Amino acid sequence: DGESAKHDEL
Amino acid sequence: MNIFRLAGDMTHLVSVLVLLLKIHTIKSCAGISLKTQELYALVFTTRYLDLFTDYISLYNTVMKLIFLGSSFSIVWYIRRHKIVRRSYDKDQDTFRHYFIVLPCLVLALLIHHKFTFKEVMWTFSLYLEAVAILPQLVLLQRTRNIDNLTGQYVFLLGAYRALYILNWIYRHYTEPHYVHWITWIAGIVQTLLYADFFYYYFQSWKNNVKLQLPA
Repeated sequence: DGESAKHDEL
Repeated sequence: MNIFRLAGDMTHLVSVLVLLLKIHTIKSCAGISLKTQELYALVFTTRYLDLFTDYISLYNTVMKLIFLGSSFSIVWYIRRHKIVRRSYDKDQDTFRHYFIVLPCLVLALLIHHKFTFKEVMWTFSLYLEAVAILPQLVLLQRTRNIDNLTGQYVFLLGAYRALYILNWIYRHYTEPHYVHWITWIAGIVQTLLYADFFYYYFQSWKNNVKLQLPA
Protein backbone atom coordinates (compact mmCIF):
# COMPACT_ATOMS: atom_id res chain seq x y z
CA ASP A 1 0.00 0.00 0.00
CA GLY A 2 1.16 3.54 -0.59
CA GLU A 3 1.40 4.28 3.09
CA SER A 4 4.76 3.07 4.41
CA ALA A 5 4.03 1.24 7.67
CA LYS A 6 6.55 3.45 9.47
CA HIS A 7 6.36 7.21 9.51
CA ASP A 8 9.96 8.23 9.12
CA GLU A 9 9.36 11.98 9.28
CA LEU A 10 9.05 14.09 12.42
CA MET B 1 16.78 12.40 4.47
CA ASN B 2 17.03 15.31 2.04
CA ILE B 3 18.16 18.88 2.43
CA PHE B 4 14.60 20.24 2.52
CA ARG B 5 13.60 17.97 5.36
CA LEU B 6 16.81 18.62 7.30
CA ALA B 7 16.35 22.37 6.84
CA GLY B 8 12.73 21.96 7.92
CA ASP B 9 13.64 20.02 11.05
CA MET B 10 16.39 22.51 11.95
CA THR B 11 14.00 25.45 11.43
CA HIS B 12 11.43 23.72 13.61
CA LEU B 13 14.09 22.99 16.24
CA VAL B 14 15.26 26.61 16.26
CA SER B 15 11.68 27.88 16.56
CA VAL B 16 10.98 25.89 19.74
CA LEU B 17 14.43 26.68 21.17
CA VAL B 18 13.96 30.42 20.46
CA LEU B 19 10.69 30.27 22.37
CA LEU B 20 12.11 28.24 25.26
CA LEU B 21 15.13 30.56 25.45
CA LYS B 22 12.92 33.65 25.43
CA ILE B 23 10.74 32.34 28.24
CA HIS B 24 13.75 31.10 30.23
CA THR B 25 15.89 34.23 29.93
CA ILE B 26 13.40 37.08 30.23
CA LYS B 27 11.12 34.97 32.48
CA SER B 28 8.13 36.17 30.51
CA CYS B 29 5.60 34.58 28.16
CA ALA B 30 3.95 37.84 27.10
CA GLY B 31 2.30 37.40 23.73
CA ILE B 32 2.58 33.61 23.83
CA SER B 33 -0.57 31.54 23.63
CA LEU B 34 -0.56 28.72 26.20
CA LYS B 35 -3.40 27.14 24.23
CA THR B 36 -1.20 26.77 21.17
CA GLN B 37 1.67 25.41 23.24
CA GLU B 38 -0.61 22.82 24.86
CA LEU B 39 -1.90 21.83 21.43
CA TYR B 40 1.67 21.34 20.22
CA ALA B 41 2.44 19.15 23.23
CA LEU B 42 -0.61 17.09 22.22
CA VAL B 43 0.57 17.01 18.59
CA PHE B 44 3.94 15.58 19.57
CA THR B 45 2.42 13.14 22.07
CA THR B 46 -0.02 11.69 19.55
CA ARG B 47 2.50 11.71 16.71
CA TYR B 48 5.40 10.09 18.53
CA LEU B 49 3.52 7.13 20.02
CA ASP B 50 5.93 4.97 18.03
CA LEU B 51 8.89 6.48 19.87
CA PHE B 52 9.62 3.25 21.74
CA THR B 53 8.19 0.76 19.27
CA ASP B 54 9.61 1.77 15.87
CA TYR B 55 13.26 2.75 15.77
CA ILE B 56 13.91 4.81 12.61
CA SER B 57 17.31 6.39 13.38
CA LEU B 58 19.19 8.03 16.21
CA TYR B 59 18.44 11.42 14.67
CA ASN B 60 14.72 10.64 14.54
CA THR B 61 14.61 9.47 18.15
CA VAL B 62 16.71 12.35 19.49
CA MET B 63 14.64 14.96 17.66
CA LYS B 64 11.39 13.42 18.92
CA LEU B 65 12.67 13.59 22.49
CA ILE B 66 13.74 17.21 22.01
CA PHE B 67 10.37 18.23 20.58
CA LEU B 68 8.48 16.41 23.32
CA GLY B 69 10.74 17.79 26.03
CA SER B 70 10.68 21.38 24.76
CA SER B 71 6.93 21.54 24.18
CA PHE B 72 6.14 20.16 27.65
CA SER B 73 8.76 22.44 29.22
CA ILE B 74 7.16 25.48 27.61
CA VAL B 75 3.73 24.43 28.89
CA TRP B 76 5.22 23.83 32.35
CA TYR B 77 6.92 27.28 32.37
CA ILE B 78 3.71 29.11 31.44
CA ARG B 79 1.53 27.07 33.80
CA ARG B 80 3.78 26.49 36.80
CA HIS B 81 6.79 28.79 36.86
CA LYS B 82 6.14 31.31 39.63
CA ILE B 83 7.46 34.29 37.63
CA VAL B 84 6.61 33.35 34.03
CA ARG B 85 3.01 32.49 34.82
CA ARG B 86 2.37 36.07 35.96
CA SER B 87 2.97 37.35 32.43
CA TYR B 88 0.49 34.93 30.92
CA ASP B 89 -2.50 36.83 29.55
CA LYS B 90 -5.27 34.29 30.23
CA ASP B 91 -8.03 36.85 29.58
CA GLN B 92 -6.90 37.26 25.99
CA ASP B 93 -5.81 33.66 25.33
CA THR B 94 -9.33 32.29 25.36
CA PHE B 95 -9.43 30.02 22.29
CA ARG B 96 -11.33 26.84 23.24
CA HIS B 97 -9.21 23.70 22.83
CA TYR B 98 -12.16 21.50 21.93
CA PHE B 99 -13.09 23.76 18.97
CA ILE B 100 -9.86 22.51 17.45
CA VAL B 101 -9.29 19.09 19.02
CA LEU B 102 -12.73 17.60 18.43
CA PRO B 103 -13.01 18.35 14.67
CA CYS B 104 -9.47 17.01 14.15
CA LEU B 105 -10.33 13.85 16.08
CA VAL B 106 -13.55 13.29 14.11
CA LEU B 107 -11.73 13.96 10.84
CA ALA B 108 -8.96 11.51 11.80
CA LEU B 109 -11.60 8.87 12.55
CA LEU B 110 -13.13 9.45 9.13
CA ILE B 111 -10.10 10.06 6.91
CA HIS B 112 -6.94 8.06 7.58
CA HIS B 113 -4.64 5.64 5.80
CA LYS B 114 -5.29 2.69 8.15
CA PHE B 115 -7.83 2.29 10.93
CA THR B 116 -5.45 1.38 13.73
CA PHE B 117 -5.06 3.29 16.99
CA LYS B 118 -1.54 4.50 16.23
CA GLU B 119 -2.39 5.44 12.66
CA VAL B 120 -5.53 7.35 13.66
CA MET B 121 -3.55 9.13 16.41
CA TRP B 122 -0.82 9.96 13.91
CA THR B 123 -3.39 11.33 11.44
CA PHE B 124 -5.04 13.28 14.27
CA SER B 125 -1.65 14.83 15.09
CA LEU B 126 -1.27 15.97 11.46
CA TYR B 127 -4.67 17.65 11.37
CA LEU B 128 -4.10 19.14 14.82
CA GLU B 129 -0.70 20.54 13.93
CA ALA B 130 -2.20 22.25 10.88
CA VAL B 131 -4.53 24.37 13.03
CA ALA B 132 -2.70 24.47 16.38
CA ILE B 133 -1.28 27.92 15.56
CA LEU B 134 -4.76 29.51 15.47
CA PRO B 135 -4.93 30.47 19.17
CA GLN B 136 -1.51 32.11 18.81
CA LEU B 137 -2.53 34.07 15.69
CA VAL B 138 -5.76 35.15 17.39
CA LEU B 139 -3.78 36.30 20.44
CA LEU B 140 -1.33 38.24 18.28
CA GLN B 141 -4.20 40.04 16.58
CA ARG B 142 -5.86 40.81 19.89
CA THR B 143 -2.81 42.03 21.74
CA ARG B 144 -1.38 43.60 18.59
CA ASN B 145 1.99 43.79 20.25
CA ILE B 146 4.30 41.36 18.56
CA ASP B 147 7.74 41.41 20.09
CA ASN B 148 10.57 40.29 17.85
CA LEU B 149 11.05 36.88 19.39
CA THR B 150 7.39 35.99 19.12
CA GLY B 151 7.35 37.19 15.51
CA GLN B 152 10.44 35.12 14.76
CA TYR B 153 8.93 32.13 16.54
CA VAL B 154 5.75 32.16 14.42
CA PHE B 155 7.71 32.87 11.26
CA LEU B 156 10.10 29.92 11.82
CA LEU B 157 7.18 27.66 12.71
CA GLY B 158 5.52 28.49 9.38
CA ALA B 159 8.80 28.23 7.46
CA TYR B 160 9.50 24.70 8.72
CA ARG B 161 6.27 23.33 7.26
CA ALA B 162 6.87 25.18 3.98
CA LEU B 163 10.27 23.44 3.78
CA TYR B 164 8.53 20.13 4.49
CA ILE B 165 6.31 20.73 1.45
CA LEU B 166 9.47 20.98 -0.67
CA ASN B 167 10.64 17.74 1.00
CA TRP B 168 7.35 15.99 0.05
CA ILE B 169 7.67 17.17 -3.55
CA TYR B 170 11.29 15.94 -3.64
CA ARG B 171 10.39 12.55 -2.13
CA HIS B 172 7.41 12.19 -4.43
CA TYR B 173 9.74 12.39 -7.43
CA THR B 174 12.62 10.39 -5.99
CA GLU B 175 10.81 7.60 -4.14
CA PRO B 176 8.40 5.51 -6.24
CA HIS B 177 5.96 4.53 -3.50
CA TYR B 178 5.98 7.78 -1.60
CA VAL B 179 2.30 8.66 -1.39
CA HIS B 180 1.13 10.61 1.67
CA TRP B 181 -1.72 12.70 0.38
CA ILE B 182 -3.14 13.22 3.91
CA THR B 183 0.22 14.64 5.03
CA TRP B 184 0.40 16.84 1.96
CA ILE B 185 -3.07 18.31 2.38
CA ALA B 186 -2.59 18.94 6.11
CA GLY B 187 0.83 20.49 5.45
CA ILE B 188 -0.50 22.79 2.73
CA VAL B 189 -3.45 23.92 4.89
CA GLN B 190 -1.01 24.58 7.73
CA THR B 191 1.31 26.68 5.59
CA LEU B 192 -1.60 28.62 4.08
CA LEU B 193 -2.73 29.56 7.61
CA TYR B 194 0.62 31.30 8.04
CA ALA B 195 0.44 32.97 4.64
CA ASP B 196 -1.17 36.20 5.86
CA PHE B 197 1.21 36.32 8.83
CA PHE B 198 4.11 35.89 6.43
CA TYR B 199 2.76 38.77 4.34
CA TYR B 200 2.64 41.17 7.29
CA TYR B 201 5.96 39.84 8.63
CA PHE B 202 7.73 40.60 5.36
CA GLN B 203 5.98 43.96 5.03
CA SER B 204 7.22 44.99 8.50
CA TRP B 205 10.69 43.64 7.76
CA LYS B 206 10.89 45.38 4.36
CA ASN B 207 9.58 48.73 5.63
CA ASN B 208 11.57 48.24 8.81
CA VAL B 209 8.52 48.96 10.92
CA LYS B 210 7.16 47.13 13.94
CA LEU B 211 5.11 44.10 12.96
CA GLN B 212 1.42 44.93 13.21
CA LEU B 213 -1.37 42.53 12.33
CA PRO B 214 -4.68 44.08 11.19
CA ALA B 215 -7.36 43.83 13.86
